[in-house]
Amino acid sequence: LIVLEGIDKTYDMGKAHQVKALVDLTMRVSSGDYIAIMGPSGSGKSTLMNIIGCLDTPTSGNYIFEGREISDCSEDELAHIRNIKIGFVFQVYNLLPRSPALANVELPLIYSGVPRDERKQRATETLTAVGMGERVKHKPSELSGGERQRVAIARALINKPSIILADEPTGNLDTKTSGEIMAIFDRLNEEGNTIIVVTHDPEIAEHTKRLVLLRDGQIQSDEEIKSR
Amino acid sequence: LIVLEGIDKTYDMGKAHQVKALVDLTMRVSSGDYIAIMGPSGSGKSTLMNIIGCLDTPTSGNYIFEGREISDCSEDELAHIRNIKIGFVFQVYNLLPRSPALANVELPLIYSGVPRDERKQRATETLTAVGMGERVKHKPSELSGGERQRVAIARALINKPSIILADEPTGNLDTKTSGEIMAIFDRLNEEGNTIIVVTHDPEIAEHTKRLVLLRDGQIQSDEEIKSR
Ligand SMILES: Nc1ncnc2c1ncn2[C@@H]1O[C@H](COP(=O)(O)OP(=O)(O)OP(=O)(O)O)[C@@H](O)[C@H]1O
Ligand SMILES: Nc1ncnc2c1ncn2[C@@H]1O[C@H](COP(=O)(O)OP(=O)(O)OP(=O)(O)O)[C@@H](O)[C@H]1O
Ligand SMILES: [Mg+2]
Ligand SMILES: [Mg+2]
Repeated sequence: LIVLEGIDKTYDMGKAHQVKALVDLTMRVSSGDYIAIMGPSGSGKSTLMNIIGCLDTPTSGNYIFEGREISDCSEDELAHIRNIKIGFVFQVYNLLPRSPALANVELPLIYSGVPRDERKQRATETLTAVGMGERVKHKPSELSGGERQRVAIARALINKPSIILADEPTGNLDTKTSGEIMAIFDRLNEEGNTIIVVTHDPEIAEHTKRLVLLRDGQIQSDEEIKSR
Repeated sequence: LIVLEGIDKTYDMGKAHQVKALVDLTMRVSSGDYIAIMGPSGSGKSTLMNIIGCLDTPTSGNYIFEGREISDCSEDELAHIRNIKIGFVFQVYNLLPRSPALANVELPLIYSGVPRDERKQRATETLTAVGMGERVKHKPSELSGGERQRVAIARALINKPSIILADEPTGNLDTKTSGEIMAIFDRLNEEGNTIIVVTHDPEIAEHTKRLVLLRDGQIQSDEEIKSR
C-alpha cells in the first residue's frame, strides 16, 4: 500500500546548521496494518507522519502510494489522497478557531460534496461516538484540551478513510476516554482499515500489531507485537 | 497559602444552556505542597488551574491568595502574582509563534527587569536543563510537540516562581523525557516550592504527595499519597 525508500528530511537553519529530522528511512505498510510509532520527543515521528500523509515532502528518497510515486502526482490527486483516502489526526489539532465543533467535523464532508442535512447528521453521529455529543456547538476555545483532541479525531474519521494517521491521539485524554478512542481504532482495523498511531504510551501501542521505534530520525526497530 | 471556597464557574451558552465547569469547589493549598490533579477529560482541571493562576475569575466563591482576596487585588498586584509569584505551564503551550525558543523563555525576565545579557544566559541555561539546548534558535513551528512543551516549561520556571502550576506538562513527552521534567519538579519541591500538576498519567501523579480527583466540576476526593 505504502512504500517509503531512503527517505531523508533535512531542515536548513542557515549558517551551515542543519537539522536531519529523518535519515535514510525505509518502511513498508500493507493494507490492514495496525502500526504504533514510538520514540523520544524530537525523534522524527510527526515529520514521518506528515510525509506519509502527503502534507510534507521529503528532501530525498521515494514515496510510493498505491503503486504511484507521490512526487509525480498532480495537485488534484494529492488533494484526493489527503482528503478522501487518508484521515489525519494532528498532534496540534488544527481546528478552525471560529467554527463550532460541528462545523469543524463537517469540513471534510463539504470537500467530498455531501449535502447539508446528511453532513450535519453524520458529523453529529461521529462527535457522539467520541463522547462529544454534548459539545457540538462549542468553539475550540470553549472546549477542554481533551475535547479538542476528540473533535480532531472525529474530523479525521468522518470521510471513512481507509488509512488513518493519528499523531498522539490520546495525549490529552484520561484512561477511560483513551480506551474509548482505541476501541474505535481497533474496530476500524478489524473492518480492514490501515491505522498508524504515534504514541508515547505503551498501553496504547499494545492495541496495535506492529511497533516501529524511531531514534534520531532513523528506524531503530520494526517488529510485530507478539503479545496479542 | 491558597484558599478556594465555594468556587463556581459557569459558562452561559445562550438559550438557557449552561455549562457548569466548576461547582462549589473548596480546596486549600499550603506552602510546599506537591499536588496532582486528575480527572476525566472535561472535568474542570484546566478551569481550576486558570482560576488558581489568576488567569480567569470564578462566577462566585472566594479565592484567598496569601491572605488576600483576589477579587480585591489591583491589576498591578494581579500582574505581579501571575508573572513573578506563579509559573504557569499551559496545556496549549501559548508560545509566541514568531519568536525563537530563547526569546520565548526570556519574556518573563523582561517583565521582571533583568538586563539583556543575564536574560540570554539564564534562558539558555533553563532551556538546556529541559533538554532543549540544541534548539534555542528554533521558532515554535520548527519544533516538535514535545519540544514546544519543554519550551513552555522552561518559560514557566525562569523567574524562579515559588508556585508552579503545570497543566499536563508531560502529555507530549516520552517516558525518559517525562522523567527528566519530573526530576526538575521534584527538586523544586524539595527546595520548598509549591507545585500543582494536572496529569492523566498515574506515574506522574506518583511523584507528588497529594492527589485531588475532579469529576464533573467537583472534587471527588483529596487525599495524601501514602506510597511515598
Ligand atoms: N520546520 C523545522 N525546522 C527545523 N527543525 C525542525 C522543523 N520541524 C521539526 N524540526 C525538528 O525536527 C525534529 C523532529 O521533529 P518531529 O516533530 O518529527 O518530532 P517528534 O518525534 O514528533 O517529537 P514529539 O514526540 O516531541 O512530538 C525535532 O528535533 C525538531 O526540532
Ligand atoms: N469558554 C467556555 N465556554 C463553554 N464551555 C467551556 C468553556 N471552557 C471550557 N468549557 C467546558 O468546561 C468543561 C471543563 O473544561 P476544562 O478545560 O477545565 O476541562 P479539563 O478537565 O481540563 O479537561 P482535559 O483533561 O480534556 O484538558 C469542559 O466540558 C468544557 O467543554
Ligand atoms: Mg510529534
Ligand atoms: Mg485541560
